[in-house]
Amino acid sequence: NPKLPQKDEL
Amino acid sequence: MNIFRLAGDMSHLLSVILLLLKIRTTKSCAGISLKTQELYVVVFLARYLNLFTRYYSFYNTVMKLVFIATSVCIVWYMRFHKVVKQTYNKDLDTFRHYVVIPPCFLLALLVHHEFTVMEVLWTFSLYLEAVAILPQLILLQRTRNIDNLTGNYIFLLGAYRALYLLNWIYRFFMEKAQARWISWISGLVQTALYADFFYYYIKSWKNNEKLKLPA
Repeated sequence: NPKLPQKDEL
Repeated sequence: MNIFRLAGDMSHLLSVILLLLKIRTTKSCAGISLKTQELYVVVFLARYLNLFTRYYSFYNTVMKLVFIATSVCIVWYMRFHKVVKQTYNKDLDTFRHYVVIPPCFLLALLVHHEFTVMEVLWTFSLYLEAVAILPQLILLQRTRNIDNLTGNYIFLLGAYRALYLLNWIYRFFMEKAQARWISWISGLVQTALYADFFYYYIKSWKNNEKLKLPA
């Protein structure tokens, strides 16, 4: 869902 | 991806490669805290669970696998390699690291973005990583002569999260990314723990003298 920060980081 | 995050990831990657090289070439892990290395294995396993559920990019997947593999490999060397394990400062590396795991997990159960298994474990990994360096910093104060490779390893490890702080600032203003309080505060605490190490590391580098932390 949009409110969760992206987990595209390590 | 922005330059700060790339620099941060490269600094992190370089730190683990440097540590592996030190252990493999000198066949010694003197001055390295096994406790910190084991905490890092827990951090990576808890954080990279989404390795199997979400594909972001080739880079993201490869880096996760590299961090998990290198951290497990380092613990293996320090625990089981017949020559290396003899050089482990068992009597100096006395921080009871299992003490920090339950509080971090409990905090993750209380403070998180969403109450799901993945999200709580991800949050737990952030809190744990913030304090994972403590055993290593304590061991450093007890180690008389810190070799250059170890000093550089810790500097790069500290620099990676400091660069991530810049990355979060960049993303917040440039990409209008939403507030990531949990990442920000954990990252600030983590970087703050390196403050005095950074001070003595830069001082020893400027005066071209041996790195020494006051006991």
